[in-house]
Amino acid sequence: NPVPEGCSQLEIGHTFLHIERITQNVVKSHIETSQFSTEELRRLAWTFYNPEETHSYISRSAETMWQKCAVQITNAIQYIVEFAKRISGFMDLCQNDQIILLKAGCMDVLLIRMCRAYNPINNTLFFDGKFAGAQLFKALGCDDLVSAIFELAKSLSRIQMTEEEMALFSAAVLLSPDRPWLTDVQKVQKLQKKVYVALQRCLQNKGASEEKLAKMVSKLPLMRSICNLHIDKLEFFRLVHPETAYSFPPLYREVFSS
Amino acid sequence: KEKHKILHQLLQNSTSPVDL
Repeated sequence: NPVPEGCSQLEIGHTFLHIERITQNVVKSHIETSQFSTEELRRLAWTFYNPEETHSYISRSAETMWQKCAVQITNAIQYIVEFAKRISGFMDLCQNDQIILLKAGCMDVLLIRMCRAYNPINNTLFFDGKFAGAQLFKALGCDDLVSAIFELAKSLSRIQMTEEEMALFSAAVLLSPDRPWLTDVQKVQKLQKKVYVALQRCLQNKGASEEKLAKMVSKLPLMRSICNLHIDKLEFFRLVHPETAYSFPPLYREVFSS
Repeated sequence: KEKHKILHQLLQNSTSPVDL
């Protein structure tokens, strides 16, 4: 690319190095904090719940199944908090903003990470040690939420993001400056911009089309609607089964409380 | 702070579930 006016080769070199460092940091953080490695998931790709096991999940009470899912989500969130902590610049934000970004964005990151654990051949997701179809979650009483999650997993897996792209996309979504109540919007904006530049650079290097980033970004509204639907379902569950909801892991209750 | 006690702790902890 031609050198922009007023910009020396040295400055461009610095910028390039800076972007390279961001990419390395975010990708390393993503890999270190992935609950399951790609190799592990590949090895388990053909471990499914058999019909008897599926039936036993289906016949559980809504309360038992909600509890089970809350625990699984909580485990995943702990890894996402660690991912955030390892992203350069995240810990330089004030703790109020760190919490706001995590509360608003950890479900988005979880949904992006989920496509690593999705098998498009038989439309199953890795859950509690094996791959499960949507019907396994019947007892939750949230068919619309479950089918929206499977739909998203399918469409995200079609994009075929590399681990690098997934890492940078997760970080960019987590660092969304439009989350309400942030104290230092500009600081978050700056961080997100850098990550997006790194993502663009990464896509260019791999010879990916311009469309790929657009496809990734186009999934954000569906992700946001899934997050909202999850909160609605949780609110309803809390009304019907307040005691069970109170026994959910404290981190889950903290992250998804209004 | 009380409302987000666990998140505060996780953010301040140097050991994480990843390291354990």
